[in-house]
Amino acid sequence: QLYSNRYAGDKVIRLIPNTEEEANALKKIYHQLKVDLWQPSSISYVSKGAVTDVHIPQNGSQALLAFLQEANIQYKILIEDLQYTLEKTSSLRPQRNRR
Amino acid sequence: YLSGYNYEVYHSLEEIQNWMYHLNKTHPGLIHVFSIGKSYEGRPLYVLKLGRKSRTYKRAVWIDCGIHAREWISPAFCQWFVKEALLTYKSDPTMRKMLNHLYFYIMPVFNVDGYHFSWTSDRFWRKTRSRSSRFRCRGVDANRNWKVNWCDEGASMHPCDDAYCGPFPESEPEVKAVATFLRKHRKHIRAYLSFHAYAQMLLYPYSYKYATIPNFSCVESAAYKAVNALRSVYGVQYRYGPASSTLYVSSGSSMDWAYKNGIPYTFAFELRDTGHFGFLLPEMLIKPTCTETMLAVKNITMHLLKKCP
Repeated sequence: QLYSNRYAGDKVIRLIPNTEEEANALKKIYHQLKVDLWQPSSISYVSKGAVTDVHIPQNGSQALLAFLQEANIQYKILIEDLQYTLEKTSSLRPQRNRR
Repeated sequence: YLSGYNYEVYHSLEEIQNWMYHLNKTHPGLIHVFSIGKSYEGRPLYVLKLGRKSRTYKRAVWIDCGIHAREWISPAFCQWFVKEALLTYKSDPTMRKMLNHLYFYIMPVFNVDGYHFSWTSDRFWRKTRSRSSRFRCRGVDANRNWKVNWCDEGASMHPCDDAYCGPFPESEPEVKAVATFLRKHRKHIRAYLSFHAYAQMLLYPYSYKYATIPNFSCVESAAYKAVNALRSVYGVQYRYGPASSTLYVSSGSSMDWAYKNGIPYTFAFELRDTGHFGFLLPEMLIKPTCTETMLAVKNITMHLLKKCP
């Protein structure tokens, strides 16, 4: 297993805060949960209307999702299980290689 | 190594270095590999000088890939570019003109320590791997460490942040090495291209402020034609424009520094995709991504050669 399976259960979630209040709330929870921001590169960029893609470890994803649901912030799960996607994309090699 | 090396898979740092050594030996007429310094962890910083060797003066284009470690499609593109250049030099008049009139300085992996770390330990590492005795966190964002409005908006002073600007400008030996090289050769370097992922964008200055560059007309038309050429291959849409308004404001970027230091045409590509795979772009998408980007780069180069002062 790649990277000793460390990404098992991790998710990548896309959020677009609709208001500055939502953006500020997200910044706060991102700091608390120590997320890995895929987009943008810094928490300071999180603002109203800006797309944020956040990689959240397995042990933080429940807390984040619960927070998003309670705050009624729309989100989309881009990657349900990062380890699975990592393994899968590594195996999606061009046909020529498999031959 | 052109037909034996697989350009449609991601390669480790060691594999990329061996590839460069081999090309240096097998293509002496078009390739010269040299080191511009050492990384924080002591690895050589290799650059390929690509182009027909000439005693007469030739201008140059600088291309770097892999400033951010986890953006693996970026070094893959640099390798693809070299491969295409060597393969089509004789058969493609455009490529022949490019390599006859210009030198290309290609740095396939800028952030060698970070790239190696992303292969061996943390796939999503972004920064360099430098340490400070004062802080527990490692690494500096190599695209916030340049001396252009350094550590202002869009960069972080906190060492544990991914956009950490560093203790001072050019604190990172990798940044220092490239900056030194570009300063030394700036009179004949005509364009600077830097490759990142992911967002599907073609960006030009400024990143650090909302303002229009003096040579906007030529830069904007080059970008417009490039994204159209890119889209013509597989229909993939790239946005283009000044980085500050198209992406976000960020200070200390290499693109802005190169522009400020006299390189008149500077661009940053954000390659595929827009979030479906993100940094995990599958290997089967290396070929289409690189093919379309290749066309964009050729377009920019020819536009600058023919249409821009």
